[in-house]
Amino acid sequence: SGTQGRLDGFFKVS
Amino acid sequence: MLEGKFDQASLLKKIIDSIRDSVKLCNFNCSQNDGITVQAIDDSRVLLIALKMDPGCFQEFRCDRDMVLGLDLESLGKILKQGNNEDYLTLIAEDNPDSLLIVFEDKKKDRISEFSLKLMDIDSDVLTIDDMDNDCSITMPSADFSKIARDFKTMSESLQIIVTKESVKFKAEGQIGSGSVIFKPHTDLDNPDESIKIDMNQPVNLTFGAKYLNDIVKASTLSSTITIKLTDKAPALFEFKLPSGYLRYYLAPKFED
Repeated sequence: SGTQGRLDGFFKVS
Repeated sequence: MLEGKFDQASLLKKIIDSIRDSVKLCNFNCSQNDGITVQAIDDSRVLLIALKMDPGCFQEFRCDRDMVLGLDLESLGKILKQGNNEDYLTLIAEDNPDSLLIVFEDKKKDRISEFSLKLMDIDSDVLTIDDMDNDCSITMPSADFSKIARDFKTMSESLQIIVTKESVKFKAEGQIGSGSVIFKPHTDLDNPDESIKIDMNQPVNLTFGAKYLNDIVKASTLSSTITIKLTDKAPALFEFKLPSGYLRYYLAPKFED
C-alpha cells in the first residue's frame, strides 16, 4: 500500500 | 581527551539498543559544549536518527578537543552487554584515538571491567535538517504508541496517522481486515506523563511503514512520553527526551501510488 518515500528529497546533504 | 562517565550503564545500553537495528556504523561526535551527538541514516535512506547526549547526561564529562569516534554498534552492543545496568560506565578516548576504552565499575563491589573497542573510519554524509513548521504535534505515553506500532504491524505493512483538532487516529488496513485506535486529548494531573496533548495547525493524514515504526518504538525504554511532529507530505519527527538531550527519528512517509 503506497510507495515508501526517501529522506533525500527533503533534507540537504552537506 | 574524552572522558564521559554515566551514572548508570543502562542509559547507554538502552540508547544503543534503540538504534542498532536501524544503523550499523555511525560517527559519535564529541565536544565539550554539546556532549556526544550522532546523526545516522539507515541503508534504505528512509529513517534518520539524531541523538544528542548533552553533558548533563553524564555524571562527569570532559572533552578537551572535538573528536569523532567511528563505531560499529553491533560491536559496541557486545561490550555493553558485559556490564551491569547499575554500573558506572565511563567512555575514555585519547586525542586522535584508534580505540575507545569502556570501563564498568560496580558501585558496591570493588570490581572494575575494562574493554577496548577498535574505532573505524566511517564515511557518512550529513543531512541538514532545518527547523520545520509542523502541522501537528502530539505528545502521548510512549508505551501506548509502542503498543499500537507493535500490534498493528501484525495486521498491515503500513500505519496511517490521522490528526484532527479533536483526536489522533491510528489506522491499519490489511488482508484480514482493518483496525483503528482513537485518542482524544486529556490532561492527567496526577500522572502528567499519561496525558495526551494535541496541537494542530492543520489536519494531517500520513502513512508510515510499520517496520520502521517498530524500530522507532524500541526507544520507548528511554522515556515515558513520545512527541510526534507531523507535516503533510514531509518526514515525521518522533522524539524521545533523554535526561539531558534527545533521541530523534525522522521518518519519510509513504505516498499513494
